[in-house]
Amino acid sequence: VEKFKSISPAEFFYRNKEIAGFSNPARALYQSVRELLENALDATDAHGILPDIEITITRDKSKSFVYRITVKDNGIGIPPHYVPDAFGRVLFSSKYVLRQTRGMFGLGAKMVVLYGQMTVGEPVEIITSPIGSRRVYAFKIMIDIKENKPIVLYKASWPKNSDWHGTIVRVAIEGDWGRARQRVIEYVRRTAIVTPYANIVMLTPDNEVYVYRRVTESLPPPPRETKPHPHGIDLEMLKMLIKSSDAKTLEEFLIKEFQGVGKVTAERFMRQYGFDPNRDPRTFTQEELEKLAKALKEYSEFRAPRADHLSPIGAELIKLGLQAILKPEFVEAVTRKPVVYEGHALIVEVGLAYGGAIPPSDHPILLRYANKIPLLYDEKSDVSWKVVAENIDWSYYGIQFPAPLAILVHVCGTKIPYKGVGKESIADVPVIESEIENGLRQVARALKAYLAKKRREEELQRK
Amino acid sequence: VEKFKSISPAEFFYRNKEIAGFSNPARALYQSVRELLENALDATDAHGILPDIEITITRDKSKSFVYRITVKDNGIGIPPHYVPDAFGRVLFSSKYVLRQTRGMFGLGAKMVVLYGQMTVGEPVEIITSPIGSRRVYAFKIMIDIKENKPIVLYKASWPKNSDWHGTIVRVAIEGDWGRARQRVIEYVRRTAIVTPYANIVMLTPDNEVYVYRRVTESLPPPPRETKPHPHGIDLEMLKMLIKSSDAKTLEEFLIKEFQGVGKVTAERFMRQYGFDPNRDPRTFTQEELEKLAKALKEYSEFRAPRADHLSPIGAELIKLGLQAILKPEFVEAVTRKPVVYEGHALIVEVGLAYGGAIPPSDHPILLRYANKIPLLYDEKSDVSWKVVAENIDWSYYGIQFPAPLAILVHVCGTKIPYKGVGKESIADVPVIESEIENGLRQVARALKAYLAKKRREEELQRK
Ligand SMILES: Nc1ncnc2c1ncn2[C@@H]1O[C@H](COP(=O)(O)OP(=O)(O)OP(=O)(O)O)[C@@H](O)[C@H]1O
Ligand SMILES: Nc1ncnc2c1ncn2[C@@H]1O[C@H](COP(=O)(O)OP(=O)(O)OP(=O)(O)O)[C@@H](O)[C@H]1O
Ligand SMILES: [Mg+2]
Ligand SMILES: [Mg+2]
Repeated sequence: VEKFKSISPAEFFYRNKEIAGFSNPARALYQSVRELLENALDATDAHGILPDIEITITRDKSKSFVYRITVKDNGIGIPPHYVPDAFGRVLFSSKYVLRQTRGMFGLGAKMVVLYGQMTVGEPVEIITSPIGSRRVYAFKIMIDIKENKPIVLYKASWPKNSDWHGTIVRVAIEGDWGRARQRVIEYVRRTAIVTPYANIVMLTPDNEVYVYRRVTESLPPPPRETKPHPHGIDLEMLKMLIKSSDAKTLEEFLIKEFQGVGKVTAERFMRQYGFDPNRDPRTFTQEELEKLAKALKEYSEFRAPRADHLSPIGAELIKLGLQAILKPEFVEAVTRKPVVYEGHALIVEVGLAYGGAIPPSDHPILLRYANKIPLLYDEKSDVSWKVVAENIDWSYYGIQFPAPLAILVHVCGTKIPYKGVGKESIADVPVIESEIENGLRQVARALKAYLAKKRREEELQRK
Repeated sequence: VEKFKSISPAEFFYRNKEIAGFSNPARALYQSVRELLENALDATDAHGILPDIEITITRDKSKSFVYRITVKDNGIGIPPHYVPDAFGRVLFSSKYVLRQTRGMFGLGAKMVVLYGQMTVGEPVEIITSPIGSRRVYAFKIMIDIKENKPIVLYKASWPKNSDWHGTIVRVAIEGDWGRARQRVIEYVRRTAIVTPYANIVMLTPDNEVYVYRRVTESLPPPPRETKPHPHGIDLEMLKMLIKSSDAKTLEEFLIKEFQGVGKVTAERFMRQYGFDPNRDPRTFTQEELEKLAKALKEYSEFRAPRADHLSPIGAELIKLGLQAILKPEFVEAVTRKPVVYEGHALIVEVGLAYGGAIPPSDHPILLRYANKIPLLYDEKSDVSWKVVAENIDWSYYGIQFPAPLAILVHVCGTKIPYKGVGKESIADVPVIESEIENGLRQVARALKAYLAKKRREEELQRK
């Protein structure tokens, strides 16, 4: 007879840690460093703070394969009453709003704590002091897996005698530095390339120190919280928006709850589809809601989403970064206009580097980023790879493989449709695929012109 | 100021449906058929029932891109008081036990319901009658996403006037049959190959009918629930086992809660590590638990896991299946002995087919299965691909590419470490990688001998 039961989200991710990228000790060490570093960057550059981040990875003196990871940042800190849930409750987050951040699931820090708890059994240590707070707070936390809630083993606080603000996270996990080393170092390096305003220092178990000093004091404008765009709104989201809105009429609802809808646009929209502007949206029947959702999806006159709440890397910075790491003879980059995916605004950026010190290979070298996070694994199941390897006929642009060609793709937005909670590859979403393709064709055309010009000059020289 | 909140598992998977394989209408149609068919097979062959399964996919008459999917089975049915949670509560399942089943997450049916709810807005319809029940039960269910609980819009029951038992699931979703068609048909065909005891009929939106008649009445022994093996037990699992066990002493705990541990083995184990057999495991300190977990992991005298609770396809059936689909000139297959991964017993099976009607290609054709589920996507991020394309030097076995070579890999066990909840590829787990490699070398050696013999015969003929 079948034994039915339900389990908590903590138990789900404890049983299925491979789903979150923790599939073996080397991957777990990589993923743990990532999750903590991504949290540190979200706590700084999304809040107008020039990041100063220190990462320390050391071997435990007695237990083999046990590593202690410490990540320290000068970010906004965490209000003490939220710390236990932030590190001890799966699906708890401050990033469930519509804003471009690296984090989005409410899971990362908890996976690190869970993995440490199951492999080593020690609590995570948190030290934090929010901006403006006069105290420093310290915690030792474990997760009650069955109930999905934090177990606070220790907490303390003391007066702050400096103006330090930020967070220190210390955890002990089973890992494998030998196998993880190359990817961890690559990950931090590729992070530094797109955050030239950050100081990042990493001490490794082999006692190597990697220092990425900031090369600019100018922080890009931080991403801002926004409203959903009407395109791609599904029925459930529409129902949720209506439920949580204080708007009394349909017209007020459209203007207040969406971006890209002003009074004039709202009136035209309602007139075109025969909606009553004064109707209370809470009184709509299921059929009327379906009609409204369908109309919102197809109406083409809504203003395209603005880019100003998003935070792309920028074409100049992409070119600088490619120049610095690859030393190519030619480099080009483009930042596309925003598009909409299920109500979310997305910007795709594409960079191309050719020749110079790039070694020839059978496929383009692909450097992927999503919300400024470097994606290093699962390349072949990423939508970018599909575009670069299948949708583009490179011979049309004058490229014969093997060729010295590198492509950088950055997708940023208020939601990244990752294929997995380990954030390694982006799903096959049609609008993203076509944006990458169009951006790639733009930079490839520039390469084609460059190669043609180069060939003409070489022929002239020969004569 | 950061807005902290927690969300329910239903809201998590609603917001991140790409994580579960629902990344576009074509994938969603494929995934929906899969999830329902996998549930129907679990309800039959895991319970000694020869499966009779009907799949119907029809276009909605008025709404474009809306499809209605119906899956009917003759399985064990669902007790009516569990139906609402089974289809309306995310992370609710009867497969959270240690038994080889296709399902494992408690999510599949709910994802189909969620996706239908957000794209079309109609409830899922369930009709079910458990074996031995005298009534048939009908439900219409939607999911309260915020609270992660079912909304029962309709329920009814009536006396059963036949001995039918089983379940019918009917749902309306947005899909794209044009783009999904090839993969859905391939998925059902590859399912039928490894379930030759099943009748599967599928009616498609193009009014095609695919019929897979059973070619045998003999069902393999159903998989059975088992206990964890001591190898790979982590601290958390050890604590949970102790907590839920009614054993009064350590000796009783070891014998009762694990497979592969008899009285003699338990005594030897405890003596070797200096444990007191009469100690109540509930009194162990954190340090003693760590010592016990470590000892359980390393002690080499525990009996290897038995294969009898698992349900592999079997070498004969793999060869038959490869022969039938590929018409090769040579075929070989091997079923490996069970190994342990984190307390779970796993069996890897490898099949190889060469020549004949197989078209030559640059890489081996790879047919992947996990717990008898065909895996069609994300091939290049699967551990099998890594072994087939990187770990094996095919020239050593007499293979020069392009070559007409196909490999089948089946991994079965009480837990499959998938990379994602969409069940498309298996994570890089070291013991699985080495098992696939060893199995592959076994069948490749047989191919090498065959090719050598063939070459000798051809040379003899030439003289
Ligand atoms: N270093 C930090 N500084 C400030 N806040 C932090 C820090 N680390 C974690 N947090 C807070 O804890 C919350 C939970 O972090 P966690 O990594 O689990 O989820 P997330 O970052 O929101 O999403 P994701 O799972 O995608 O990483 C964050 O939303 C953030 O509010
Ligand atoms: N056709 C069916 N016949 C009998 N029981 C079913 C059927 N479909 C679903 N169930 C029951 O409903 C439960 C939930 O199904 P669901 O697909 O959501 O999860 P699962 O199959 O347990 O795991 P997974 O998410 O990996 O598919 C199953 O565990 C099973 O007990
Ligand atoms: Mg995070
Ligand atoms: Mg299922």
